[in-house]
Amino acid sequence: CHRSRTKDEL
Amino acid sequence: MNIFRLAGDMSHLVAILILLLKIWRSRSCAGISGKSQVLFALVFTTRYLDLFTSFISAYNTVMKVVFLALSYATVYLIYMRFRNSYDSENDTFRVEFLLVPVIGLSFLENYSFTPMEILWTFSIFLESVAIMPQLFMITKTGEAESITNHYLFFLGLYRALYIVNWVWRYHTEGFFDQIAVVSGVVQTIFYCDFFYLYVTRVLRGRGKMSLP
Repeated sequence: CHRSRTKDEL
Repeated sequence: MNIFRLAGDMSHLVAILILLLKIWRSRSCAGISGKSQVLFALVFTTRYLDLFTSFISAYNTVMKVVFLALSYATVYLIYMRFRNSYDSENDTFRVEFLLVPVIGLSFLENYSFTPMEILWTFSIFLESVAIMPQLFMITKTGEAESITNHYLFFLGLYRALYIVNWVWRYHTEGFFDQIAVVSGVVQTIFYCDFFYLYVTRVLRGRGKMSLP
């Protein structure tokens, strides 16, 4: 599945 | 950052503050599930491990520190400061029934098999079920104080606003975080029956509300 981008969400 | 995510973070902060101030001012944690609060502290701990390794923005760092501090302060008040008012007879949800599947799933379904990524995935899955002990406790005690209902309302609202944020980000920047979205939808669904009761009962000033 998608590799999540930088974790910019809390 | 978009208005939906900012509103979601603020709603989350309001929820945590409502609970903390309620316990502090009433000097009692009756009706509050300590297990859920421990699970939330665990969610923040496993999710914010990158607090010192990656800097996103001042807002991001400040909010992570605030959420960690407030969640541990809440756990401290429940299990240490006001432990004699902790209702352990009614806070009996078996958290191992949550932790085992969540741990298993985070090893199976993740973006990469690295400690940071697995812990982040664990925190996402755990957050979606962390409120279960609290909801279970309310069904067991038969009712929740209105302040607890406001806490649950803002806590449920926060992830619902995040879902709107994900729709917005998908259409504006093609951002899509499958694990977070699926888990966030599940989490919000758990609040649906509560939302219905909250709107039909609590907002009509009936104060006490009992989940079915």
